[in-house]
Amino acid sequence: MIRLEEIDKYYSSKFQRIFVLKGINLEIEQGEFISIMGPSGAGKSTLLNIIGLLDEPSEGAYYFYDEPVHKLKEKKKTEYHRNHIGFIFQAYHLIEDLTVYENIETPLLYKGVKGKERKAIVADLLDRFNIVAKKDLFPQQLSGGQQQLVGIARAIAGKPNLLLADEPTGNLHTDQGKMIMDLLKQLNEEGMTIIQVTHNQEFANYGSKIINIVDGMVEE
Amino acid sequence: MIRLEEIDKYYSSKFQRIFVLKGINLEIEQGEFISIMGPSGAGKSTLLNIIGLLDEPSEGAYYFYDEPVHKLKEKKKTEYHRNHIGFIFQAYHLIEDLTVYENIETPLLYKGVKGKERKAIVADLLDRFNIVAKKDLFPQQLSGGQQQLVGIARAIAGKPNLLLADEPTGNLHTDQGKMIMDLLKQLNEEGMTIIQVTHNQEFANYGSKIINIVDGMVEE
Ligand SMILES: Nc1ncnc2c1ncn2[C@@H]1O[C@H](COP(=O)(O)OP(=O)(O)OP(=O)(O)O)[C@@H](O)[C@H]1O
Ligand SMILES: Nc1ncnc2c1ncn2[C@@H]1O[C@H](COP(=O)(O)OP(=O)(O)OP(=O)(O)O)[C@@H](O)[C@H]1O
Ligand SMILES: [Mg+2]
Ligand SMILES: [Mg+2]
Repeated sequence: MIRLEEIDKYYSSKFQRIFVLKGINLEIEQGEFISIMGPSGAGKSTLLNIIGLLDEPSEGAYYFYDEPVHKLKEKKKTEYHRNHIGFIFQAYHLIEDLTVYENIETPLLYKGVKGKERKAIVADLLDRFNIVAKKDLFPQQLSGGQQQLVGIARAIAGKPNLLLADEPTGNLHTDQGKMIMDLLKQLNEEGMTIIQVTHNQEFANYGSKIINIVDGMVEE
Repeated sequence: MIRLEEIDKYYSSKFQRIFVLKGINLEIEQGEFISIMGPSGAGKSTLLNIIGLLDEPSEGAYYFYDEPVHKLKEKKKTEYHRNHIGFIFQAYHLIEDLTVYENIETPLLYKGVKGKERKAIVADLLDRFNIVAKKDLFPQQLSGGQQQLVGIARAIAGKPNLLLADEPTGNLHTDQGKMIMDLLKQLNEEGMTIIQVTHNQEFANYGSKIINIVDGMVEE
């Protein structure tokens, strides 16, 4: 489903080229549940952003369902991202002037889901995450963990084929973290391919495979 | 050093009053190292913001060094905050248009520290946290964990009497989290009073006491 070949990502300043990812080769099959770990600054978020079509590699090839997506135009990448991918951001990136309800509903609007079904999906997620009372509030009125839960709900609402989760439990209490991981495990058993970045060893073990990234390279 | 008496914090909407903190009574002595724990939405950040003079209680009294600070004007509170308190924010709140170096240096400028000494303090922190290479970058060019480290460096640069840390290790790898907690322990042994909010049981145990907040109240 996902094939990365010799992916490099660097930033060029006037005097030097800072390599963030070097020679990444990766193959991920449909239905897998992968955990990516590594120190701060290793390049994990950068890698996830490239897989999620939110960022471009500087060199190398990315085949998504065998299609060379690194060659696609911006518009086509955005379409792929919206139709196939759910993304849980490390810094949440909720829309500040939309309510909790509207934030979760957004991917369903893009997918053209009918009003009645949208209502049911959002209501179910608000209930599962115990944030029904917050549905009409705005992101700045929520606690850190509540914002993270809204980010998770938004990412899974559209039942994407591929879920990319960047530190999905960083601001959650251990019980809530477990609740989220059990939910991800269930979604994976129902067919969702999941790639998570996590610093939590216990939660990393929910995946079938752990990939370690150190200094921009996959550690063998 | 810190005495909270019958602190309430609520938000009023047209139909109801949402209580975030109810009847909080707390006494914290100089030199203590306290850990606050509890579920998402419990009111922990809200409590820390009130203690840090960044937010006001709706009811009740707050004595800081025996002074009724809840009665102070905005300007006086800001002065207290800058002279006595270091704050590590759950969402970092770095200044986007200042470099890493300038972000860390900011509290030292407020304290009137001389140029040569400022240079030494910032250089030492960049080195300790292994982010010297990032000193001229801006916050958006850093990884999540790197931003968190800059937030921590900024909070402790001015050697404040009181350090308030809201989830200081949420985005750090376990080893880096331990490095930060060992540093906090050392600062506490040198006299700094520390109150941290954390979801991490292991790191909570670095404190001498754990306070549990559930639904806006201290759990006895
Ligand atoms: N402006 C506001 N209007 C309404 N409710 C608010 C507002 N600001 C905060 N709240 C509510 O206050 C409650 C406590 O928030 P707080 O940020 O203190 O939680 P917390 O214990 O730090 O949680 P976390 O562990 O998730 O960071 C939340 O339920 C939040 O929705
Ligand atoms: N625009 C940029 N210019 C220069 N360096 C950058 C830029 N964007 C990112 N970087 C660097 O890329 C590196 C990797 O960042 P990334 O966010 O992928 O790390 P990470 O592994 O997700 O770390 P964390 O666990 O802290 O979230 C960091 O060292 C960062 O400073
Ligand atoms: Mg990251
Ligand atoms: Mg909080």
